[in-house]
Amino acid sequence: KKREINQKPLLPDVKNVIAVASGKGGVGKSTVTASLAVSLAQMGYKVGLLDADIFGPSIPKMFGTEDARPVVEKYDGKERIIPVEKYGVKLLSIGYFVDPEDALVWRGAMATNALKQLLGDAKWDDLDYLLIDMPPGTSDVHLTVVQTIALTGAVIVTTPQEVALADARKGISMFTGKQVAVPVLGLIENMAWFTPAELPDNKYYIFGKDGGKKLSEKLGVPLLGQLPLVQSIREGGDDGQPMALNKDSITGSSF
Amino acid sequence: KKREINQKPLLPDVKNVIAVASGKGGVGKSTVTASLAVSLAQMGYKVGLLDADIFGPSIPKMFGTEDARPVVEKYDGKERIIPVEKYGVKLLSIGYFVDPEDALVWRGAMATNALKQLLGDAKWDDLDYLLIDMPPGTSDVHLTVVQTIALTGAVIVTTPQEVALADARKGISMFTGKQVAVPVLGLIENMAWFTPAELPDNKYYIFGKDGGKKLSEKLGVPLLGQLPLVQSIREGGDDGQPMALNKDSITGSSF
Ligand SMILES: Nc1ncnc2c1ncn2[C@@H]1O[C@H](COP(=O)(O)OP(=O)(O)O)[C@@H](O)[C@H]1O
Ligand SMILES: Nc1ncnc2c1ncn2[C@@H]1O[C@H](COP(=O)(O)OP(=O)(O)O)[C@@H](O)[C@H]1O
Repeated sequence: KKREINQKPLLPDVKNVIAVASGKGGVGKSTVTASLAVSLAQMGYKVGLLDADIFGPSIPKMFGTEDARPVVEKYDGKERIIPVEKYGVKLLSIGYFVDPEDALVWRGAMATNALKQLLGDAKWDDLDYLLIDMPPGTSDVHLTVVQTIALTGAVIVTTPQEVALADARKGISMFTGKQVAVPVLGLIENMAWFTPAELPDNKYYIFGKDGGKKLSEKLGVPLLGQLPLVQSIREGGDDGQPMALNKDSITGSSF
Repeated sequence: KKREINQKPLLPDVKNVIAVASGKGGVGKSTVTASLAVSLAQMGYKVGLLDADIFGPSIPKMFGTEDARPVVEKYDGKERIIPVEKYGVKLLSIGYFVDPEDALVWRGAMATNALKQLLGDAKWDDLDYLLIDMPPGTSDVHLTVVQTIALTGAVIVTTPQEVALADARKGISMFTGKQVAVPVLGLIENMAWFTPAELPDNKYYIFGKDGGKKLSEKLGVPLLGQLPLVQSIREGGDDGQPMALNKDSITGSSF
């Protein structure tokens, strides 16, 4: 599908730009974006990942690249930022440009300027997919992303409980609203249940049961999958090894 | 301890103003703030709770007051917003003034104006404690809160995993930095372990073990407690019944 480019030629060589959003923080949006990116790269696609979560950039840590420092090179007289590469994915994040201990206490306008630089000055080259890991909420950064790039679509990540679904609804209404009008490609329900190793047949619905599934049915948005709460997924996030979605698993195949 | 009021007479009748922050979203900050407020009210204190999470206000739902609409009354010729009251706690949130399905796609400046109104125009009266449930991140709203109110201190909520601790460090560095200089009263480690009903002696450290405890020791900040992942805590959040911290439990008593 050819992306309809209005006056936004910002990423001419990128076939699909997909925003991964959640409304609520801590539902596993960065974890899912990292897994999605690695899975697409393993399938042979050219993939980029932009961490737009300016105030809590987790992507550098999730790919084990916290110490990487992107270089800047001149091409055709213009300074371009060269993304970091790991597991076949091109990565950029504000996290590569600031000290992890420092809080970036920026007003919205500074955050959006930083983001525009990561979008406009980066040398992404040809990509089949550019995934954008959005920050929680629906504010400056969201407006900037949707106003400067022609998005192919958005994927929404939620957990099954009511408070998360309420924020997922806000996230969906932001994309589908008249101000923005970006198609929602699907919903992922994360932390859907927990199965202890000692009780492989038990499912503990700590955060509720099928909340994401019910929301996707209600809003007529495809449910891309339900991911259980698995300790090794969290460990992979802390150790810089995103879990590639297993093609045979229900989530892997739906992607 | 008398709060030192510089030019900020905004809340003259409030003895202590405590910001509850986390840096990362989804770690249980609103849940802990709600429990803390209810526990303090049960001990006989006069308590207020301001939900400053403009983009994802969960407090109305967590107190079962989504349908409440605060009234505005004139006092001494000035319009004042009367907080909602439930479980002995005075509540205000942007969530009471907008439709839950609508995403508030505001730039930072609009968000801070809305917050200033909730702070300045509200009729809180005499309070022993005003808890402020901060949004995730470290941006406009944070700067506005710390610049317009003399905070007594901040409480930081985190979960044990590395990505959450990294954001908790940022949250702490924002409060202790020279720009702000607010004392951090303590750290709460939430979702510290999960114990299935069928295996009461097992602790599953899904998100890691003692991460918050180690961070509190490293930074010399008191650990106020470790809260396990308990399904009924999540159910209370969805059903509008915050769990009062049991005085005998380790967390209850440390508060
Ligand atoms: N399915 C899962 N099982 C176990 N841990 C998970 C899962 N999904 C996410 N996590 C963990 O939960 C935490 C929050 O996830 P993260 O991707 O940072 O959320 P967000 O980007 O929405 O803030 C991380 O520590 C991550 O490793
Ligand atoms: N100790 C806990 N046990 C079980 N669920 C919890 C616990 N703490 C928080 N939760 C649930 O986790 C979700 C996120 O908590 P919330 O307070 O909204 O986090 P934040 O304010 O940091 O975004 C909510 O659904 C809440 O009910």
